[in-house]
Amino acid sequence: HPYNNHYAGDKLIRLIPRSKEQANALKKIYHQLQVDLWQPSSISCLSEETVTDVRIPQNASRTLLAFLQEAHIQYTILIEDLQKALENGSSLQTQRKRR
Amino acid sequence: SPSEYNYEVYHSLEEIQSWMHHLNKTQSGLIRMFSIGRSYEGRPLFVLKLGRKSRAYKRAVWIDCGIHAREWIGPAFCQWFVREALLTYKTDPAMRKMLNHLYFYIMPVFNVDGYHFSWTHDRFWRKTRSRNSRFRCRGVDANRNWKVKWCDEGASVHPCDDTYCGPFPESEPEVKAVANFLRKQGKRITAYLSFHAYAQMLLYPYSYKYATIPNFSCVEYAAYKAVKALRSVHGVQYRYGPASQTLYISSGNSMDWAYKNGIPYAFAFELRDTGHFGFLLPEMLIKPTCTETMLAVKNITVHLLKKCP
Repeated sequence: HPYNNHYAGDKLIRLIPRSKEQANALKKIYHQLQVDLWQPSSISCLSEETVTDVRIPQNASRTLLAFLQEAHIQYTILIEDLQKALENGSSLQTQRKRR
Repeated sequence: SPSEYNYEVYHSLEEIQSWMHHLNKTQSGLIRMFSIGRSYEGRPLFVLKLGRKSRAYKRAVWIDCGIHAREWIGPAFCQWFVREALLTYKTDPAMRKMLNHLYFYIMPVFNVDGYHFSWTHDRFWRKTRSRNSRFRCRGVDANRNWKVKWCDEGASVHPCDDTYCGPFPESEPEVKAVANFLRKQGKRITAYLSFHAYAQMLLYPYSYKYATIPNFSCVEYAAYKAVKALRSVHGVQYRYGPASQTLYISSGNSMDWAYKNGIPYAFAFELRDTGHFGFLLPEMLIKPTCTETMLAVKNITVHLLKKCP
């Protein structure tokens, strides 16, 4: 597996905070969990109605999802398993070359 | 030859550099490769000068890809652009005009260290790979390190953040090398294009503030036409506008620096997609993404040649 299967179980989640409170809450949890923000590029750009895409490792996803449900922040899972998405996106030629 | 290299897969840094060397040897009528410096880890920073050689004064367009390491579709597009230029120079009047009247300076991989790292270790690495003596974290955001409202809103002072602006402007050798090169070219560079992912947008200045650029009319119309042309290929919608309003405020980026330093037409593309795959755009989408973007770039170039002062 490319990258030693490091991204197995990692998810890409999309959230759109609908209020200032939700945006601030997200900023706080993002800092705590040290998420990888795909968009926007900086936590400081997060505000009401900002589309945020965040990559969350497998071991932290349960914490984040529980938090989102408790805070009534709607989310969509864009990519369920990043490792699978990574492997599916590469041609056999590329995968062979990497090996 | 351009037709033997596979432009529909992502290539490692070594492959891209081999490809550049090969073109330099075999396409010397239209291409010359040169280095503008070295990266933090000592890798050469190669640029391709593309265009019909001429003793007469020719303006130029600068194109860079891969400022952010994980945005692999960027370098894929830069390679595609070169391929299309070489393949269609004789058959496409628009391309012939472009290469006869202008030089194109193409930097397929700006952030060579980061790109290599994203291939070998961390697929989602963004920054350069420079070290910080006081912190364990490495890297600077190469698109926050330019001397234009440096380290203001939208950039971070923390070395561990992905938008870290660096210890000072142009601290990154890659940024310094490109800035020095562009400064040396002076008024010769008429347009600056930078390729990123993902958001499906065509952006122009300013990024660091909410304000209208003086030559808004020409720039905005060029963007409108480019996006319209892009959409005509596969129906993909791109938004366009000033970066601060269309995307978000960010200071210290290359597009704003280019504009502030006298390059009148500065654009940043955020290529496909809008989040379905994000940075993991599958290889099968390289061709449609690059085909539509190619048309947009040709459109901008021809428009600037004809319509803008």
